[in-house]
Amino acid sequence: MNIFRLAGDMTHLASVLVLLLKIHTIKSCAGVSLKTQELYAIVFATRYLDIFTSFYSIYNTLMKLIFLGSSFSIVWYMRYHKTVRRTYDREQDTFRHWFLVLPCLLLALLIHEKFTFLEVLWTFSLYLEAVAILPQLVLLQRTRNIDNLTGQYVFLLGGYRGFYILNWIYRYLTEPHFVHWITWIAGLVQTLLYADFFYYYFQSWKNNKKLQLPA
Amino acid sequence: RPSAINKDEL
Repeated sequence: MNIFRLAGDMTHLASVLVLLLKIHTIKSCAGVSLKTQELYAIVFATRYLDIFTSFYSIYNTLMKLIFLGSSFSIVWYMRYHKTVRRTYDREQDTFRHWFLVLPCLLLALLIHEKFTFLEVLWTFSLYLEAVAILPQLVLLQRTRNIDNLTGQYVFLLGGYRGFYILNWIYRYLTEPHFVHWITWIAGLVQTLLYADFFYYYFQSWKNNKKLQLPA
Repeated sequence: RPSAINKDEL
């Protein structure tokens, strides 16, 4: 464990807590894409299949449980909670996210480190996570008024993978044989997808005005 | 198995 990875995990944790806080306290998921939340639930479900078979540390297992629990409960809130589900703007959240799942699965079947069931699904979860934010970014462009919590959620979610990139650089420099091109490229693509969001987020923060993404 | 090392990440 290094400071970059810890910062990344804490930023990721903060992002899901911000979202859960928003949904649980104000009972609203306005501006949040259910498609992205469903994709993230699939990402964690396929990423952490080894939660029962391999144990690394209490921290590792605890964080996996938190990410699994939070992503599935957010999906549950947005789909089934009587108050929250009414605030979900179904008409705007129309990204065909299943069109993201299949290519990622095919790619994982083609490009992976080892051709085993767990490894292919784990690689699939990496590819899917890289694009999981797309429905949310599309939704943000459509809903003009981005409330602070949703903006913070996306910002933290984008930032965590940025910290992971620093972690990979650090581990590459300090650990022999630590080379994982698939993880690195997927993580880089993921972070780059946030580039324009980050730009407009900083602009709104610097000029102290509402976050508005260009249509 | 080098890939196992990577699995200690979330």
